[in-house]
Amino acid sequence: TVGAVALDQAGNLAVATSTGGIEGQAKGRVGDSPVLGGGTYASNDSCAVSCTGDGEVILRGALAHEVCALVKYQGLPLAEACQAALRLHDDKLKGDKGFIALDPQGRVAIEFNTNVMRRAYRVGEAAPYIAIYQDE
Amino acid sequence: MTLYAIAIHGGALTMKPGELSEEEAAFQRVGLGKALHAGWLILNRGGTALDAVEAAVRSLEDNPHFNAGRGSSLTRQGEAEMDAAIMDGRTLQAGAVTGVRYVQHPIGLARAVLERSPHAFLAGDGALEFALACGLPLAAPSYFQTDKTRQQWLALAQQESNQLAGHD
Repeated sequence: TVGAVALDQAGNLAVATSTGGIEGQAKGRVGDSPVLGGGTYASNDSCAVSCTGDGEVILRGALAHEVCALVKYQGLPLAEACQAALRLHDDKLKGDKGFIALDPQGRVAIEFNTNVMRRAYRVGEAAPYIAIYQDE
Repeated sequence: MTLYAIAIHGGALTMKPGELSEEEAAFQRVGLGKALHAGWLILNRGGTALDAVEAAVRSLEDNPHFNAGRGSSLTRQGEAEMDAAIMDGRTLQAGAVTGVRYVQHPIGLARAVLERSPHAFLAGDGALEFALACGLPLAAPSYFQTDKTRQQWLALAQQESNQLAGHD
């Protein structure tokens, strides 16, 4: 799954997510990526989030919307909201999860529980950050 | 100073560090940089966040090293069946598609659903027919397959065939 979140100079957020699914998946299987609130969500009053990982787990947790709701209603900073969503119902929602998120203040959060998460971000004119492995 | 920012993720078939070759990792880093720049350039020039995320994802869909568009995983039947979604945080307008075949840029189709249909989510044949009606570029099934996805699909098919060996 690939995805992007952005904040433009007018202060608007957006998200896009696209996927080829999982290898050998059943015909007609739908994961989290195209489901609004599941793997993809954006609202100017909270944040923009794109998810990757075990689609069924992320979908059952409605995790993209969970991050936005934690920011909006609980007032959590973006990174803490992503960490909380990562741990949400940890006993019932076990699996690989990764989030990229961005808020209207231009704060980027990237949280994941896997060894590999190919990711990159750039804020304004600052140098771009590009990484693959967990410890980069 | 005006604030703008972009972040991306680029999932691929290989999830374990030990299985990811240095050469493949290098291709992926270049691909991430290219996609990031495509979106960043739009933001830097004063473009919209919606245009920026679409451009970044299109770049990753074009790149066979990532699991979307060209390079997608294959279904049990050996086909690429793709999903995509896009959402505008300003208006809460959204477009999503699932089970899409042949459409070169599923994210472009999701954007068309957002802008040119009264709906938020189209599936399968309906999504494909909408892509045709919008004149979006299509590609043959082979376009979406790579050597790696074909090999992985063959390995899975062989495994399934072996499991069935004891049955009539």
